[in-house]
Amino acid sequence: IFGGEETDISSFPWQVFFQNPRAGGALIDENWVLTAAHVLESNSNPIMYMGTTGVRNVALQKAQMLLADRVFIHPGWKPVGERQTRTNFDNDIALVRLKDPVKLGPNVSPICLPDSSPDYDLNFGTLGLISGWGRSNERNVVARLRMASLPVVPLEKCQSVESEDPRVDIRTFRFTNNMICAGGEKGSDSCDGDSGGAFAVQVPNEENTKFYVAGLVSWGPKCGTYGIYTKVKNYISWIEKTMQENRISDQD
Amino acid sequence: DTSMYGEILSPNYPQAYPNNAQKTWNITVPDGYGIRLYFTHLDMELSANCEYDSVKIVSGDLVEGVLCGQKSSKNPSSPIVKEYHVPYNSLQVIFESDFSNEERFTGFAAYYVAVDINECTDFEDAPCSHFCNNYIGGYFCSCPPEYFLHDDMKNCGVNCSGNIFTDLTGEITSPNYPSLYPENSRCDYRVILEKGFHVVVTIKREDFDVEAADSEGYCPDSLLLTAGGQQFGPYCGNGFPGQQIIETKDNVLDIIFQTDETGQKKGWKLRYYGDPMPCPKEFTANSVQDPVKATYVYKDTVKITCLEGFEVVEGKVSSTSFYSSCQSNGQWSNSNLKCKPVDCGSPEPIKNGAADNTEDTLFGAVTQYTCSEPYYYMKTEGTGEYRCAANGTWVNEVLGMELPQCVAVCGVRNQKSVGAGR
Repeated sequence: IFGGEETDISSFPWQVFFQNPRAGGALIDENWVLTAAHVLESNSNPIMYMGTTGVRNVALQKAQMLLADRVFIHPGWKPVGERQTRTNFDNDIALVRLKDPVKLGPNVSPICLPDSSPDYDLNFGTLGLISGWGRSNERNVVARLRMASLPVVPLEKCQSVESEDPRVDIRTFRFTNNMICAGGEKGSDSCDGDSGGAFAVQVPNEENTKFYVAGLVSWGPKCGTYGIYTKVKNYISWIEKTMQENRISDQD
Repeated sequence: DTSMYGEILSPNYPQAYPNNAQKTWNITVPDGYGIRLYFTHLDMELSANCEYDSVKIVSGDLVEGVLCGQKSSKNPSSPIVKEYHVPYNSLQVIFESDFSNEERFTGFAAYYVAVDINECTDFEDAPCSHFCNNYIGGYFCSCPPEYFLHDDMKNCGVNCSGNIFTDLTGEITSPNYPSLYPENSRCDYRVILEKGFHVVVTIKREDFDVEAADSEGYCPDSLLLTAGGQQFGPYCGNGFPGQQIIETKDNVLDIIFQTDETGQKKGWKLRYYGDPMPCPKEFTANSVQDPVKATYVYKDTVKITCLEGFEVVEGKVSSTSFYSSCQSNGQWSNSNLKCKPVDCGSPEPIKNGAADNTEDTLFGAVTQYTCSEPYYYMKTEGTGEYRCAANGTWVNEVLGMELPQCVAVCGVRNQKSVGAGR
């Protein structure tokens, strides 16, 4: 997380820590974690943790460990060859079904899902919260959870940023309606290691403050500028169908 | 020893009999005969009342005659001077002479023969109840048609035993009713009904006329009814003296009608019917019966339906109704079955929630489901309140039998307060 600050896990109780490779995810149900597809490409059997602000070994020993039972990568996610550089992050979304339900508590609870109503359409300027243990301004490896608040901006903003790697031409990347661009304020941005984490937006028309996962940290041209987030609203049907068809019944 | 005839001569006959002599002759002829004793010669001392010398003829305790003095036949063609006829088969001839016989007396000569007696007519009491037939040396009794001779060979009676009645209703009369019933009879009748029915007898006063009781109240002819240890009667007289309706407590009734040799009347007529055994009107609580009747009797069947919220449990099967039948012993079948409150059992547990009442689980009980707050909330509609319904399930007003669902509260940040410390 660039441009953000340290925070306590209790402020982001849905935050899931993927140990290796380091990434994030969002708890959406006692038995399901939502994350980015590219997170699971290199590890389809991730070990995850929840309920901890710190992620040093000592802290992880006290955290709640989550084991994956099965992984569901969106069918629209296109694999690429090992030597190829990915430029298409369309449908960067995946679900992880857990072996055992998580035990909820003050530091472990799910984030809400959007529904298909227009209320959940994101307007430019809508603020979202991002969190994770990804690279920060000062550190490549972060030990304690960080967060930042950033606005939704037009996708063109993301398209206009020059890539961090000069060999990479941002214009070769695929931009779709399944993506949200956010950032550009005070250098707040997600970065490597934050992938899969939630772009949490306040639930509209709700008397009590609640947050839903509007986006998932997906990719970006350069940390500290703008980031692209998978637009979760576009995948609600797939998420619900996948969860329904693959839920573990009480008798299993 | 018996003989058909004999001769009796005074001592020393035909010479003078001695003084102070006494001799007894016991005459016996075979049974069925009488004795004809006749004297052909009599020459004895005459005295007043024959107190000096005499010959006495005794039959049992009866002195048939005492002879003394001289007698001669008045019939020239017959030598008999004195004759006796006794309708018995034994006789005694007793001769006595005293101490003084100044003259010579030759005594007597007597002869006896057995003669047939007519038992049918010779005695005051007729030996047979109906027909008497005399023959030489005896007699025999006989009976009219439909009568039979009893073992005593003298009395005739009617065969009126072994009559069994099994119909639920019937009529029974004495033999020949309303004509005279037979004498010397013992008639027995039996009513046997199916268990579960009691015999009820009705006798009209005018349907009863039996020889009246004697001065001591004893009925020479009598009607006696017995059932299940109860005895009714004996009854006799003109007009039925007992209750016109006799309700026994048994399904078997014995009727005995006895008659002696005299005093026949028209007899009696009775009707009977089987009264079904009643069963109690009380049934298990919390139920309704169909049909509802003032009385229930044997073979009645009733459907017992439990009120709402109650059920009958037999083993692992429960139902809301059952049938009972009034049995022959006056008890209902299935009387062990009771309508008990429906038990919904412990409320089903739910994930991430609980029911507050798991002990009171009978019909009408209420349990409240709540979710484990603050991390879960009740997703389903309704208040979470479930009531134990009549069908044995916990039911919610909105969800019915569907259980509530507790789902995780989402999107809530539990921000720690910063506090004053730096």
